[in-house]
Amino acid sequence: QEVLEQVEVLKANIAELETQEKELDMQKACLQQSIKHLNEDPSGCRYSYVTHEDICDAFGGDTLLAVMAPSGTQLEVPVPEMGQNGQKKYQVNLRSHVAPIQVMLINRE
Amino acid sequence: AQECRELETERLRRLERIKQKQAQLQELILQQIAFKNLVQRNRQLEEKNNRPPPPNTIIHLPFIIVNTSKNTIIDCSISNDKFEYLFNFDNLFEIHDDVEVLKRMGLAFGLESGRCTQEQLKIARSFVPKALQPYVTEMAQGAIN
Amino acid sequence: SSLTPSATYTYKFTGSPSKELNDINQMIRQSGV
Repeated sequence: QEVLEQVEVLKANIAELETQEKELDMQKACLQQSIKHLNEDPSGCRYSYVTHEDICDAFGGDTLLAVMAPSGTQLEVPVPEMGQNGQKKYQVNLRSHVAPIQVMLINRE
Repeated sequence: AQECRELETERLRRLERIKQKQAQLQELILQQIAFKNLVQRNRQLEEKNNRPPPPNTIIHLPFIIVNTSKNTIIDCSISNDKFEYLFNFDNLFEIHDDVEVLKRMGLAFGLESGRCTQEQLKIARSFVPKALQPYVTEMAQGAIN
Repeated sequence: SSLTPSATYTYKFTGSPSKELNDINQMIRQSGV
């Protein structure tokens, strides 16, 4: 009898979770659409920039590379391997099929 | 008892999926708030200065940032048509997208870490649809994971 | 081009979620340890 009651409780619980999940899916879709509109809106596009100073302030004294690339551009990072000189090699490969990639070196100095 | 075990597994699977979707939704909310805050900031600054900033001092979204120590040596190879780049670093680096940069600039009002003043919370709530405002309040109270 | 696919982390502009960049950063950090 106890197990039967437990089964009923679980079924009710799962039904609630299903409703909750559907609502989350709807909210996510709505928000993704809203962000898409913001990105496509001409006045939004005009003001959607950051300054070099904004970026430098966000990353302390690091050397920074800002990469502007078309949608679909592939960024590949191989797992670092030991080089012949005993030092690890860290690589980033950028590959676009649509338009040129722009890279800017931003350095406070 | 078998059915009970299967239902329990199903329940846990759904709970995990809901947790992931809530995190994704919170991330989208932060993205929208940060973006709208950025647009507002830039619009106000341009109105104050009566001109836009010089084009060579700004970077338009979307972008990503690769950051590394200022002592790192970077070797860069570029194809003639600029469709391909290869960077070799002799040290560690990190990669962040524009949303992360906006968060670091404080444009998400610290909601990602549960640090947000009442005044900032009021503004942040106005940047999202009414149905999602309770999520913003939860984040401000530190409920975000 | 000599690397096998499993030895490379990939991210697509305006396609992949931020989490994939976090995974790359974690992998780089761990490799430096």
